[in-house]
Amino acid sequence: MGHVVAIANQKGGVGKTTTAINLAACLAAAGRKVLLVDLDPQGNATSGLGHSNRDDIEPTLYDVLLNETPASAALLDTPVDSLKLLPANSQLVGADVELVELAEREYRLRKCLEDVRGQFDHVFIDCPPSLSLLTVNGLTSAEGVLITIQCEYYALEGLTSLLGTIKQVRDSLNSGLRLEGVLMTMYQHTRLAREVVHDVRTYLGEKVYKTVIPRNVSLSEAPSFGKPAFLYAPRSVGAKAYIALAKEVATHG
Amino acid sequence: MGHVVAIANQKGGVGKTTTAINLAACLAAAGRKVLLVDLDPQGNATSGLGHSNRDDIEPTLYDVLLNETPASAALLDTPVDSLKLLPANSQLVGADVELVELAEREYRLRKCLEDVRGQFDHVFIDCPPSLSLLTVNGLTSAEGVLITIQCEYYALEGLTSLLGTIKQVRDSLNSGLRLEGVLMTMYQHTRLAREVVHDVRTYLGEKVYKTVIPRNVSLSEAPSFGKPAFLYAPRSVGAKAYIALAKEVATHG
Ligand SMILES: Nc1ncnc2c1ncn2[C@@H]1O[C@H](COP(=O)(O)OP(=O)(O)OP(=O)(O)O)[C@@H](O)[C@H]1O
Ligand SMILES: Nc1ncnc2c1ncn2[C@@H]1O[C@H](COP(=O)(O)OP(=O)(O)OP(=O)(O)O)[C@@H](O)[C@H]1O
Ligand SMILES: [Mg+2]
Ligand SMILES: [Mg+2]
Repeated sequence: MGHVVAIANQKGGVGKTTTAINLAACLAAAGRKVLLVDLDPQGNATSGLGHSNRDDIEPTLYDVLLNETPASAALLDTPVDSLKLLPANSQLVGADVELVELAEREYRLRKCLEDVRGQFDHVFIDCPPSLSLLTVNGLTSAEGVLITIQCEYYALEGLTSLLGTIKQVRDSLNSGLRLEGVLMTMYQHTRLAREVVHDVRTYLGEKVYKTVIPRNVSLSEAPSFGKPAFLYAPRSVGAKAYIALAKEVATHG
Repeated sequence: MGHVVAIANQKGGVGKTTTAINLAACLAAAGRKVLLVDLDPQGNATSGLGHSNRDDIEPTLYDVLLNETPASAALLDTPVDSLKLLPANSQLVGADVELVELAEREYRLRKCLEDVRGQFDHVFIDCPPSLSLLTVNGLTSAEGVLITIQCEYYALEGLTSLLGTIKQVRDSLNSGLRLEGVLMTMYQHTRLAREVVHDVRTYLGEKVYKTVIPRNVSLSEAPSFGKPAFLYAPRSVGAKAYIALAKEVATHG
């Protein structure tokens, strides 16, 4: 059964999608079967993997959650052979309100993924920047949460409330949910970034990946070519950092 | 009556809060009476202006929206004399769901601000990174929307859907809503950033402010000291860019 990990942080722009795409792609390139679920109405993971015509895609995750479409019918190919994508587009904006009226609304995604989970070694869920019902669905579907933290002050500030939310979901909705790991992103050689990394390592110790992702322009250019960094700029520091992270995640189990 | 501007973009981490704090503070320092409303449960504008004890603050915007507290009773001082803050903390996370059941739920904030609007020349609303009911409340309270766009691919991609949302709000909820302006943020000298600025200027012309905010570490350090950039690092490129923006906004009218 595929190991399901939600990539989450309600703080915006902290590298969730960049990590979801590049970690999933590197594990797939190493021979694992991987599914990436785009749970964000912005659809950045969908366009970052080459499907920039998002509003023409049918079916999407919206149809899987709300129109009884089986997840297997919505899977798309990506530039990496053994990486599949469950795409999203702006239709998903409506899901937060429409899910509210359904029975077991927090478990909708978890139920839908049962259809495909067995076909993959890893399932990653790219969450939107909020603590909405969509994100709660991501957290109840997962066994682990991977938190990406930008090496900035506001990102550090939000960590305690995020850990609190994860505990609430574990206590009330998904007792198997644990912290998969914490990834420091967009690291640059400033006093602030060094302090943030130091504070997070002191607070969370072993849970923080040894790999730190540096700020690297190839990582922000790659999505405009619809490719993960290791295909767009294989010798870049950014691509190498995500390859190292994939090795660390694969050995963690 | 104070001119109300919502600072919005559902893409996360694109400089909404940094712009809200620094633009509001520079206009206040120039003698205008300014109110900053923190509409984000993350409470970054609240801590960025020195109130890092957010969870101890009472009342907050949550009480104004849902517990009949008058807005005037929730205003806090900031490091700039004629800048006041309507604070937020994580209690606001519940507001999205709780507002759904209220009558005229989209106009709740607009009604609450009527109590204080007359005391200010400018009211800025810092929106969260989503198109939730809270953000809709921000858009129905405002006369103008200031969109901040990070000079990156994903930020550009989200622009069309954001403009679509603004039009929907104008057509159905707030006929006076118009585009106040578009601000390019975190500019660095890369091909990607130059292309994004060029594309946005081609698409939106005059609506794009001449001032472009560069990526500058002083802007990300200032919030950890609870001060706007012009107080923390007055000679920094970041502080100077926001002073130039404030002049441009003040002359636009
Ligand atoms: N290590 C990095 N170096 C340089 N740029 C990066 C890096 N990681 C991400 N970026 C860029 O920074 C921006 C924010 O990253 P990303 O979109 O992955 O964050 P996110 O947390 O998914 O955002 P959101 O909260 O909107 O979902 C993007 O434009 C991305 O290309
Ligand atoms: N021009 C800049 N130069 C350097 N850092 C910046 C700049 N503008 C913002 N930052 C930093 O980038 C991060 C994102 O900015 P900010 O929090 O203002 O964005 P936001 O759009 O309000 O995010 P959210 O979507 O989470 O509300 C913050 O850590 C901030 O300090
Ligand atoms: Mg994302
Ligand atoms: Mg913000």
